[in-house]
Amino acid sequence: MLELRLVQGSLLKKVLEAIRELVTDANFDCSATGFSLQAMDSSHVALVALLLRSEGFEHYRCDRNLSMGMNLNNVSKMLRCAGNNDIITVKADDGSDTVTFMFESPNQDKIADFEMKLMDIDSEHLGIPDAEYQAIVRMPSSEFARICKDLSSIGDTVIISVTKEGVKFSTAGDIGTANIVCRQNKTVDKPEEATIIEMQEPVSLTFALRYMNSFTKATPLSETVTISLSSDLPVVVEYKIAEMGYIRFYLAPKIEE
Amino acid sequence: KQPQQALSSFYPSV
Repeated sequence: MLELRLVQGSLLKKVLEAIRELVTDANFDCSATGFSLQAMDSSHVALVALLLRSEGFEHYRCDRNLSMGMNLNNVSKMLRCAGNNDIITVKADDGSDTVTFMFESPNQDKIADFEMKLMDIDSEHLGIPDAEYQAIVRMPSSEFARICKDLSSIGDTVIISVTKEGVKFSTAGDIGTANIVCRQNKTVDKPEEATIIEMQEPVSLTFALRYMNSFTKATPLSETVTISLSSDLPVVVEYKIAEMGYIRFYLAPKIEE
Repeated sequence: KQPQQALSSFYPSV
């Protein structure tokens, strides 16, 4: 028996919108720890890892570990029927081949339930160890989204370089080149507007902009984004989900020529 | 075009 009640239902809607462009089908794993997902895109270049900790739910019951295979476009279709202020409850019985999404309006005058068929998904799970990164950049998520969008109108790849001077995003294409430098800036009115660079050593890596743009679909989930870079590792683009967990995107770099 | 690496060359399958 599984029953997860989330008063801030819009959060689940945003999570789905954040990942459904990257991944088509995925297994949602439920355990005592929380509601999680790990899935790769079809070309196995990018990976999304989601964690919503059990403490973040108003009610969390998970009698035994459960993995539920879902088509994310179908989940999104269901969740789009929930109002932005609705309370969402996810329910499943042991051994059932369906999951139920229940939507309650804030004043309880409308209750809807949507039952969705589950599917068997044979997905590969990768073991991602904790790592020390050469550089970690924290910046406003809207700024990062803007940079990725702007650069993708010029080129297909972005070179992210971190030095003492700041973080530089560069691209080149048929029509020309572009460089955007963001300097460390801690003197802002609100902490979420700061750009903070923690650098152990300079690093420069090249990534496909198509994936970076896809990651920025998570922007509504968090005011800030953290980009962790090391020369021999995939980049980690993390959006913290307030008091609940995170959504992390991993992207393998392009091979330098 | 620069070649793209796969995630499996960094992380093991578990």
